[in-house]
Formats: sequence, C-alpha cells, structure tokens
Amino acid sequence: PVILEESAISFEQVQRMYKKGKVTGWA
Amino acid sequence: PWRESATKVCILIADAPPHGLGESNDGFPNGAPTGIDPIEVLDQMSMKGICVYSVGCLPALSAYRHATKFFVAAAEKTNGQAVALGSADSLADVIMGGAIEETDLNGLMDEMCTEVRSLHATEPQLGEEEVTKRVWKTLSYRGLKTRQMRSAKLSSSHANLVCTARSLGAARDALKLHA
Repeated sequence: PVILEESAISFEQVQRMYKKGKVTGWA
Repeated sequence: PWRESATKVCILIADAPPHGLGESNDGFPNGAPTGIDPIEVLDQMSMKGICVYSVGCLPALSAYRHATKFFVAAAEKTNGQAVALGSADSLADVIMGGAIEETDLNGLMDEMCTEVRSLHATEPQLGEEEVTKRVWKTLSYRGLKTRQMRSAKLSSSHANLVCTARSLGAARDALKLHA
C-alpha cells in the first residue's frame, strides 16, 4: 500500500533537497 | 518550459528498461532508434530541477538484469524516488503522493538555502555530509513537518554504475565491465 502521512522532515528528504539545490545552482 | 519556481515532478512508469542498456535480446542494443539518450535527458532534467519518480512495475521488472538499476539511478540522478508498484490500484496514490511530497519540499527550499549559505559562510571547512546533517537538525528543531509517501521502494546495490554514467553507452559499458 501507498500511504501519505505528515511527519517531521526526514534526513533523506534534506539530502535530496541539498543535492537538488546543488545541481540547480544555489547550494 | 515550466516556470522556474514551479514544483517539477515527472512520473516514469514502466515495466522494462530502456533499449541499449545491455539486456539480452534487445532489439536496439545501441539505444532507441530515436537517438534520444535517456541518461543525458535525466541529467538535463536534474539541472532544471525536475525530479523523477520512477515507478517500476513488478514482477515484470524483475525479468531484466538492469531494469532496477536504471530506475533507481533515474530517481537518484534527479533527486526523486524509486517506487516498486505491484498493482495498478496504487498508481494514483503514487502520483498524488509524489506530487504532494515534492510540493512540500519545494516550499522549504528557500529556508534550506538560507541555512546552507549561512553554514558555508561561517564554517566553510564543512563537507557536504556534515552540512546536510546540520541543516536537517536545524529544520527538525524548528518542528518542520512534511507530507511523506510511504511505499515499497526499489533498491539496487549497483545502481551507481548507471547513476554515475554520463551517457547510455557509458552506462552499458560500466554494467558490462561489472558483469
């Protein structure tokens, strides 16, 4: 099953955001 | 032509890898006749901030040697996620879940950017891993919450062979060498 739930921001999410920011030019 | 500030998500749903990855009996062993290189396209998407949610249809995907590696790499290259789908019943949930999660993260990008730049300015010796940990701790301390999709993930210990390749040919060579 696929579940959507709200919880504290995860380390994995921050990693993805950081890498995205780096490749698109702001980090 | 998406707006610069838009949350950009692409859902890739398939039950087979692209042509030219080195699978047996591939009718187009050097890649699709269109000439489009999927690895190059993924890198271009990444630079535009488009993240790919790759949805691998099981069990069909398991019939290929390199399919899971490609799907995991597609997600990693673009900072998306790779999801295993066993039933079409969950497809709408994956599409909505991915879109909602990325929208939430996009809304936090400015805040994260500020934290990263602040750390770079005050402690320039920090490596990426440490910066990421510090930012995560800061955002967690503030009580930031996001909506997160929980689902079966695709995983492969050798996806990096595809992830680090700059072209389909390079990925094929790396996979062949590894085999």
